[in-house]
Amino acid sequence: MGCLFTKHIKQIPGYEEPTVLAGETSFTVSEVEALYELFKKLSSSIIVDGLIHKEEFQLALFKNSNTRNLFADRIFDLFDVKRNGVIEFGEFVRSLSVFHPNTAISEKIEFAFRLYDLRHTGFIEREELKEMVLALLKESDLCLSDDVVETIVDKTFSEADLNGDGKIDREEWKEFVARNPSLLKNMTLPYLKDITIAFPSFVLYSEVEDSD
Amino acid sequence: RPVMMNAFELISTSQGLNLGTLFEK
Repeated sequence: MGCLFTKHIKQIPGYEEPTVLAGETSFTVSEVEALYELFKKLSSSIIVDGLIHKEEFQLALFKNSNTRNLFADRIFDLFDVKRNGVIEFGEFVRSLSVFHPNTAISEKIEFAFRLYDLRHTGFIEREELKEMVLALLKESDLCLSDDVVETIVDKTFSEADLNGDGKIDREEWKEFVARNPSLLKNMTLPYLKDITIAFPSFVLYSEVEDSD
Repeated sequence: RPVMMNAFELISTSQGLNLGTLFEK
């Protein structure tokens, strides 16, 4: 069984079967297939090798392959689970699944924590938070005095660092997010529920009918 | 008043975290 199209895509490095990925994520098989359309577009925008390189990710996010950004770097690093400098299809789908509207809030909380734990210490430290605020200000061409930045960071820490040890641990992060649910709004992409409408071409070739 | 901003709220507005852009044609 299988058509020429299917045989062709199986040769791409890092390709995984949509049925397998759908079983492990919030996506249906059709949605994974539609995501493959998006993945193909992103992974061939500069280097046609079926892998998303950092420059291709930046090009998709900023319309400029040279635009560096702390947060885009962090997202890329988290998507690049194998830490080999590129995002493979399976990594792309599993990571994007965190942003699916149906994914458990606990997964989103954990992903956001890892995103903001810049140095992988298991804590969001004060210096890391300040570094992120400064990066955001620079990105936005906003100018705030160091005193104001310190005050913003201090205030956030006074609310989030419940045990006052100068760093935010996972439990404190969970409590802080529970009190400030809007912090997770960028962890959900409504588009992902309509992905088969946005990228419908693969659906014509779909071998498997979704059961739900 | 900027001093009342939650630092994480501020950060979450980063364009680098707006993955919706990936879906733009």
